[in-house]
Amino acid sequence: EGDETGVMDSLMEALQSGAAFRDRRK
Amino acid sequence: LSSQEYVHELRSGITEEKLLNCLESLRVSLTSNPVSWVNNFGHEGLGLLLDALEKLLDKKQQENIDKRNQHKLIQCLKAFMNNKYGLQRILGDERSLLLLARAIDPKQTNMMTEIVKILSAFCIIGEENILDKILAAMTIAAERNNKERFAPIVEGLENHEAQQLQVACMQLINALVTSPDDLDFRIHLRNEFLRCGLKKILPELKETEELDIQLKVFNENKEEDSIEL
Repeated sequence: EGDETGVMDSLMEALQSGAAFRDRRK
Repeated sequence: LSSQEYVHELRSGITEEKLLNCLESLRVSLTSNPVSWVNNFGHEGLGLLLDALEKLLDKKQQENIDKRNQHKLIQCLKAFMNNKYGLQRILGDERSLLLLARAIDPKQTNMMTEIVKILSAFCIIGEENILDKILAAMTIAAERNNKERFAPIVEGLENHEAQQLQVACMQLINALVTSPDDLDFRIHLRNEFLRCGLKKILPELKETEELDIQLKVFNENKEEDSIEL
């Protein structure tokens, strides 16, 4: 189950750092 | 308490003060127990959490305890959806997005920060039609308040006393504006935010260091869209 948790935390971290947006336009 | 005991508590119509204790305890349980526990709770529990949130949102005059319960419910929902099962359950329940959008209140800065972060995360999970669903929820919520759909987000950005809220609002703007594959739609959403007051406050936002990353993302995407156009 370990890899299924923290989904929202990961998404929020990616948004906060801007990484989520760098990945989007590729 | 077991997951079923929480379900029983939530269903039993407990007083506001007891509800607050129950929700805080539930938040901890949802955070610390295995996904199977969250799964067991979710069968009936998610509907009960949404019922409770809807009931509070429908209240004409909210007392302080109601506001605290509402914030705690948002935290429980966040803990519930912090795994693939919970996230899919929330996204599959059409009431969830609408209630989250309705709970956006620039006067309750901490709660709004959490909701706006949740909605931003939904935008980037790659779920089909999620952008349309979020925009529809924001539109319906705004219509209830006779406001423009992006007005509460811009209002949150204007609150220089709450920098975390400002960062979260700018994240949501970026998440929404960069979502569509269609260039015209991206430009349309960006212009809607700019018309709604973002253009006016952008110069003063540059003074806030915490917003550097999100403002850079906003400007870079705007630039790229201009070139593409």
